[in-house]
Amino acid sequence: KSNQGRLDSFFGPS
Amino acid sequence: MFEARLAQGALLKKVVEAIKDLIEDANFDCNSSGFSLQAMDSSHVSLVALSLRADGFEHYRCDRNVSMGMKLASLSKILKCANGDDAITMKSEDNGDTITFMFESPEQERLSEFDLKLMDIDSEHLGIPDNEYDATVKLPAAEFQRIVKDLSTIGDTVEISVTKDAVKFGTTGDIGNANIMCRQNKAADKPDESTEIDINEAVSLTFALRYLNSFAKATPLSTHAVLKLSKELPILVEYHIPEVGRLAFYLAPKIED
Repeated sequence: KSNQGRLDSFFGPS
Repeated sequence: MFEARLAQGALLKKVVEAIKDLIEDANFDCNSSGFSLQAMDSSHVSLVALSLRADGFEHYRCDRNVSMGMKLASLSKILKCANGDDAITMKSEDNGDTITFMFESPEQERLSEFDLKLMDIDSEHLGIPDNEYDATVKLPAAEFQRIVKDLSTIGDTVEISVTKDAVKFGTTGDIGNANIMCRQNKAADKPDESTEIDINEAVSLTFALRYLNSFAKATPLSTHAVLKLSKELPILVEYHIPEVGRLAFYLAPKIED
C-alpha cells in the first residue's frame, strides 16, 4: 500500500 | 502602480483555466522582473509556480513590489469575458483594493474594463531547491495529456519509469492494468512531435493521476510538457510559454508504506 506524500515534507519554507 | 499589457491576452486566459481547479485563491506577486505566483492545493500535495517575465509583456511597469490576492474562480469569470484575440492590460494602484482588467480588440473598436476585488490571503511560500534531476523527459504536451487521461480510466496512480531511451507509464486497477511506453524520438523535421530523454540515472516513481490530469489542463500553453524526476522527490511538470515564461507544477510522490 502506498501513501500520498505532502510537499511540505520535501520543500522547506522559503 | 502596477500596469502590464499582454498583447496575447489568450495566454492569461489559458494560464488561469489551467490552475483554477487546483487552487482556490492565490497571491499574484509583481515586481520589476515580472508577474509570478506560487500556491499549493488545499491538501498540500501539489504546487503551482507561474512566472511571466516583465520582458514578455508589451508594456510592464511595477513601481513597488505588490502581492495581489485573487480568487481564481472570480478571475476566471472575468477573463472569460475577454475574446481570444484581445490584448489584456492589468492595472492596480499601490495599496489599491482592486485590480482592473482591460480588454482591447485587435482593431481597438471594443474596449472593456472589469474590476476584481483583491483579497488578503495568507500563503505559505515554499523554498524549492534548484537541484539537478535524475531524469528529464520532454514529450508533446498533447501526448502527455492523452496518456494520463487514458490511464485514469484504468487506475488511480501511475508509475513513471524512465530509462535511457524510453519512458514508461503504468497503472493497475480493478478491471486490469495498462502500460504506455514512449521511445525517444528526435524527429528533426517535426520538432513539435519530438520526445527527448535526458538521464543521469534510471528512475521510477508513483504519482496520483488525478493531479497529473489537472496539470495537463496547461496543454494549450505549450507544444511540450517537460517532466523532471528524481528518486523519492516530487515530480516537476513544466510548460514553457514561448517568449513569456513558464507554468510549472510539482507533485509529491506516493510513498511506499
